Amino acid sequence: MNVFRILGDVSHLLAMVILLVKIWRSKSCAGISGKSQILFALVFTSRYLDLLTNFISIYNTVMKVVFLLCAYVTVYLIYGKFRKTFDSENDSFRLEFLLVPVIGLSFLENYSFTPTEILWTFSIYLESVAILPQLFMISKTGEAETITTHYLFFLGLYRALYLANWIWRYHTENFYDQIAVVSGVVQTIFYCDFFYLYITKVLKGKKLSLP
Amino acid sequence: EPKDLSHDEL
Repeated sequence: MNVFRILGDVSHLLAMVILLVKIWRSKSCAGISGKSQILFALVFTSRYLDLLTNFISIYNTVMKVVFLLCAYVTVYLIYGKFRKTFDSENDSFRLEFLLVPVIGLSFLENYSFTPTEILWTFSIYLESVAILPQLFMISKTGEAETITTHYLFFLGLYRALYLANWIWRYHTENFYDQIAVVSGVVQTIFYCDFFYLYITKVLKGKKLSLP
Repeated sequence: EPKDLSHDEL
């Protein structure tokens, strides 16, 4: 464990908490892509199947449970409790355009052709594209609530911190997880234009609106 | 060498 990974996990948790607070307090999931949240729940489900079989540490187990809970509660709030505020018309990204290539690639490019390893690989590839429906929705509506931009900032920051964690682990313990690193780079690249808008607009007190 | 498949990261 290193400081980049801890900060990354905290940033990831913070993002999920910000989203839950936004939905709960505003009693609305306007501007939130339910499809992205479904994909995140799928990412955690397919990645944390070893929750009961492969004990790594208390921290690892607790965080996996918390992440799974946050993901499913968020999906429930969007499609259940506050479904009347769900903007399904603008949440129109075709999930099959993501799932088909990701499933195909996880069968082609993995470390070993076993069910748990293919599911782990699927979760890594899926996570790198899971935010696209959300970014697509913002580009379609042309704007995002400020609290939503904070959610996206910490969500993007988490994987950027993981990139630093992998550099650190490569130099200190010669650890190199190619599938996770390549996917993490792709994932972080998707946030770049958002990061630019966040830093140049939101941090200056303006509302995030796309030209 | 076979990859360490412990996947100790979240």
